[in-house]
Amino acid sequence: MNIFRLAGDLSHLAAIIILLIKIWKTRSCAGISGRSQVLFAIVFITRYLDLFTNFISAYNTAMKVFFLGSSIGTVYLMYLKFKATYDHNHDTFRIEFLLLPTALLSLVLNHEFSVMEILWTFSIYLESVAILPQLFMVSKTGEAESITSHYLFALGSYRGLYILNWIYRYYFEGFYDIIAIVAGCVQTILYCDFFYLYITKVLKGKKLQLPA
Amino acid sequence: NIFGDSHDEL
Repeated sequence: MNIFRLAGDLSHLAAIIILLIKIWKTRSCAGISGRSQVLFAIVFITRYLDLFTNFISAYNTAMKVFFLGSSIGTVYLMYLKFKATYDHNHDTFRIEFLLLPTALLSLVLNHEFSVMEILWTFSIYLESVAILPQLFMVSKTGEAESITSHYLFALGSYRGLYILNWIYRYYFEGFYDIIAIVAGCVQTILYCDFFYLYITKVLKGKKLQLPA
Repeated sequence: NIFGDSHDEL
């Protein structure tokens, strides 16, 4: 464990908590893409199947349980409890265009052709594009509530911090995982235009408005 | 472990 990875995990934790607070406090999931949340739930389920077979640390297990529970809980809140506030009309990104290519790629490009490893690889590839429906929805509505933009900033920062973790681990531990690194870079790059808008607008107290 | 080598990152 290193400071970059811990900061990344905490940023990820913060993002999920911010989202839950937004939905619970406003009792609405307006502006949130349910499709992205479904993809995140799939990411965690396929990645954390080793929850019971492979103990790494109490921290690792606790975070996996929280990420699994909160992502499934968020899908429940969006599609059942606060279903009436879910914005179907703007959440239209075709997620099959994300699921199929990542599934095929995980069968072709992986570290080991075993069930667990292919599911882990699929989860890594899927996570790198899972935010696209959300970013697409923000571009369609042309704006986002400030709490939603804080959620996106924390979520985008988490994998950016992981890139620093991978640099650290390469130089100090001689460890690197090219699949996680490439996917992590793609994932972080997808947030770049949002990061620009967030830093130039939201941090100045303005609302996140995309140029129409 | 029994399910192939482990990934220690979240």
